[in-house]
Amino acid sequence: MNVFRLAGDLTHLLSLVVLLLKIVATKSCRGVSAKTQELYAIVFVTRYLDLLFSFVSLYNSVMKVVFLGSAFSIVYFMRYHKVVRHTYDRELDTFRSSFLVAGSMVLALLINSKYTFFEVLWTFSIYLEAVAILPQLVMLQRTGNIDNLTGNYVFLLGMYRGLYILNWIYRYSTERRYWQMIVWVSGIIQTALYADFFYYYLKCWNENRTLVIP
Amino acid sequence: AIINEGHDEL
Repeated sequence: MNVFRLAGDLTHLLSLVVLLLKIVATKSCRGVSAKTQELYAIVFVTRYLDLLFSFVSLYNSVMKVVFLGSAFSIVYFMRYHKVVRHTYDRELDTFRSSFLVAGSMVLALLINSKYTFFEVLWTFSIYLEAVAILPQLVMLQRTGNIDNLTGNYVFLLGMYRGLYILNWIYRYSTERRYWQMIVWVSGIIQTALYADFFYYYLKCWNENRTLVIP
Repeated sequence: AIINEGHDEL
């Protein structure tokens, strides 16, 4: 555990708190992509299957349970809550996320470090996480004015990915036998997807106006 | 517990 990894995990946690707060406090999920949230739920389930048979640390296990719980809570609110579900902008959330799932699964079957059931599913979760934000980014472009909480949620998610890259650089330079090419390449692609969003987020923040993605 | 296969990040 290093400071970048811890900061990354806490930023990830904070992003989920911000999103849940927006949904619960405003009773609205306007501008939030249910497709992205469902992809994250799939990512967490397939990656954290190891909760059943492996133990790394209490910290890891608790965080896994928290991430799983928050992902399913968010999906529950957006799809089933009697008030919140009516605020979901279905017509703006049209990204074909099934292609992302299928593509990630094919890639995981082709490129993995061990051809076992759990390892392939874990690899699938890495690939799927890399692209899971795409429906949300497309939806932001279509939404026009984006409220602060939704903008901050995506910003925090991007920050978390950036901090993980610093964590890998730190670990690579301090640990022996630390090498995880699949995670690194996917993570760099994932972070790059936020570049455009970051540009407009910081620009609008600088000019002190609400976030609009042209 | 079985030690995992090197996936120690979240």
